[in-house]
Amino acid sequence: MNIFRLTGDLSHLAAIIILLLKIWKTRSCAGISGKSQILFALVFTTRYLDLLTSFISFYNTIMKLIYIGCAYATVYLIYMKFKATYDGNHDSFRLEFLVVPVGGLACLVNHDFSFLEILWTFSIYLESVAILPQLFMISKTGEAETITTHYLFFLGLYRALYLFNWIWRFYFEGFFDMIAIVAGVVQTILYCDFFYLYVTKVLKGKKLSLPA
Amino acid sequence: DNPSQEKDEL
Repeated sequence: MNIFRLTGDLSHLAAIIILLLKIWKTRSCAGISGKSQILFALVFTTRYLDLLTSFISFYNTIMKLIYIGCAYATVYLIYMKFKATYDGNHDSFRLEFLVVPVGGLACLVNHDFSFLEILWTFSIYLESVAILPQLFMISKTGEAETITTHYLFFLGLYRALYLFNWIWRFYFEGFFDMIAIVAGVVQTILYCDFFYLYVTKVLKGKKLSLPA
Repeated sequence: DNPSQEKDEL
């Protein structure tokens, strides 16, 4: 555990909590892509199946349970409790276009052709693109609520911090996992355009809206 | 080393 890894995890946790609180407090999931949230629930489920097979640490177990629990709570709020506020018309990204190729890639490029390892690899690849339905939705509507942009900022920051964590681990522990690193780089790059808008607009007190 | 044995990251 190093400072980048810890702050990365906390940033990820902050993103998840911000989104849950936003939906709960406003009693609305307007502007939120339910499809991205389904993908994140799928990511956590397929990655954390090792909760059943191995114990790593108390921290590891608790965080995994929180992430999974929050992911399903978010999906529940969007598709059940506050379904009436869900903007399905603008959330039109086709999930199979992500899940099928990612599943194929996970079967082809992995560390070990075993059930849990392929699911882990699938979750890593899927996480790197899971935000696309949300970004697609924002590009369709042309705007995002400020609180939604805070959510996206912390979600992107988390993977960027993990990149520093991997650099740290490579130098000080000789550890590197090429699958996680490549997927993490892709994931972070997908947020770059958003980071730019966040810094130039949202942090200056303006609402995030895209030029028509 | 086998990365699949060291899944301590989240």
